[in-house]
Amino acid sequence: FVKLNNIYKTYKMGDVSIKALKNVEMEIEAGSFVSIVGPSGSGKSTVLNLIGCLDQPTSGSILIENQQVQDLNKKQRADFRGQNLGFVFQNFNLIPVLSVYENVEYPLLMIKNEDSKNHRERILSLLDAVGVIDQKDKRPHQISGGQMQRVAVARALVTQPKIVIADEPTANLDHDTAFKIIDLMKRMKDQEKTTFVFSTHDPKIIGEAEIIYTLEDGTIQNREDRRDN
Amino acid sequence: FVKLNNIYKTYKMGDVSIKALKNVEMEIEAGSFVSIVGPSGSGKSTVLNLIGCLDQPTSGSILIENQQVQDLNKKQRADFRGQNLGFVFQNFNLIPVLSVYENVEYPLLMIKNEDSKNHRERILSLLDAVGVIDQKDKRPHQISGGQMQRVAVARALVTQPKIVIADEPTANLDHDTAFKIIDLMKRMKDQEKTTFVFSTHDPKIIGEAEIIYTLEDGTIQNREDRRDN
Ligand SMILES: Nc1ncnc2c1ncn2[C@@H]1O[C@H](COP(=O)(O)OP(=O)(O)OP(=O)(O)O)[C@@H](O)[C@H]1O
Ligand SMILES: Nc1ncnc2c1ncn2[C@@H]1O[C@H](COP(=O)(O)OP(=O)(O)OP(=O)(O)O)[C@@H](O)[C@H]1O
Ligand SMILES: [Mg+2]
Ligand SMILES: [Mg+2]
Repeated sequence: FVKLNNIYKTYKMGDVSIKALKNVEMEIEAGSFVSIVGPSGSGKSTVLNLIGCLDQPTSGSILIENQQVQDLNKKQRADFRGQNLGFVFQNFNLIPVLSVYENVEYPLLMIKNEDSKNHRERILSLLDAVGVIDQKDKRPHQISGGQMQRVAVARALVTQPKIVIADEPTANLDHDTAFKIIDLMKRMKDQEKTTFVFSTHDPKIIGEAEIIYTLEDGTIQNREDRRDN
Repeated sequence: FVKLNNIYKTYKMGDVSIKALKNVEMEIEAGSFVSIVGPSGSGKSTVLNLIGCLDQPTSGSILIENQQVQDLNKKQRADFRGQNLGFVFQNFNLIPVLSVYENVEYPLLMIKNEDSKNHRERILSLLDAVGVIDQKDKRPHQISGGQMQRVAVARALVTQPKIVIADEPTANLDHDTAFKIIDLMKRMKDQEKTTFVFSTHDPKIIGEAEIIYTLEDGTIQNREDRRDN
């Protein structure tokens, strides 16, 4: 469950103030499939970084799974992320010195209370599901852009987080591969009740969402609930 | 004018050989608008890197503007690129310590024989054409993913190169912004006779191409010439 209340995000550059988000309100039920759409520069990554606890709002509150997260300190936010969230970055952010397999394994090593018996099986099964199992021993610079993107998706899912935040997760993928990823996410939603919040520019991916928030110039223009159709 | 003859690109990883490109043949006329399509991992970036002289084939020849480029050494390739080519990278590759303006200016500083009187005007006009002029004094980490992509496009065009190679140049852009970029490229093609070779997953961008090469698993499956329609 995610609730954004009266969210403002302002960047100060010298005397200039850039209002990236203004009075953003969002309510996301557990287990839903939510898409955030809007032009380049409208604030989608900024919203996702706030939900993902990678950034703090200038003002306003963010409730995630009954935890107010806007006032957590850096260490508390890192712990909260490790326990609850998975994040697919717009620029993937893979670790260059680790192999594809090790990149996906990494979040599992960060959670202390998980027993590691089933880890290998889970990692291999995710790599296979996103279609990069043949690349598992390569390093990020030895694979294609779309392969990197899929490794980033697998990494976000490996800890079976409550909420997955994905910033344009299919931007570098062809139609068929993109749908493979979307189907994987929907399977996790159905089986694990994972909540998915993702931004995308792709109309066919937007078409898969239950709820669509439209952003423009930092404000929410529209919220569409398609579940009644 | 670009001609790829019997191109092979093989990556050696221990005892394993990965044939990323097999017997690729391509012929691109000056001033044409060529799209390379195919699934993630099929070899598009590899082909573009070869045309862009950022990489060398394992075997085969590459003729660009009457210059055989496959046997040029590193320095010769860098000079050839600076004089003739513009490249939009799949991951943008902006220089973090330079502002948006300075990133676009950079290739102009690398060409020694250009007089710099009109540079500022050209840079500002390109920044405006791709829609990022308000971001010109920011650094790459202070702008959105799609804004970075557009800065990368502006940078590839600023030296008015003979050939522009663009690796998924609209992946991070919404529909309207993507078409702004495509229209800018078509204007340059018409006015400057620039050749454009780009990869994309986006059907509506593919629809703008005159010639479409389809790649699959490292080999060319099809070449479609749509100019007779
Ligand atoms: N340095 C390398 N070493 C080993 N394999 C590589 C290397 N670089 C690329 N490859 C492999 O070559 C194949 C083609 O890669 P390429 O980046 O050209 O694909 P692409 O068509 O651009 O894919 P995408 O649409 O995902 O960007 C991929 O399977 C990739 O893993
Ligand atoms: N650190 C920063 N300092 C100043 N401005 C910033 C900073 N980060 C982002 N911005 C600005 O905030 C606005 C929103 O950025 P954001 O990355 O959220 O857009 P977006 O909707 O994700 O765009 P895209 O579709 O291009 O990825 C942009 O205009 C951007 O330039
Ligand atoms: Mg973004
Ligand atoms: Mg590629």
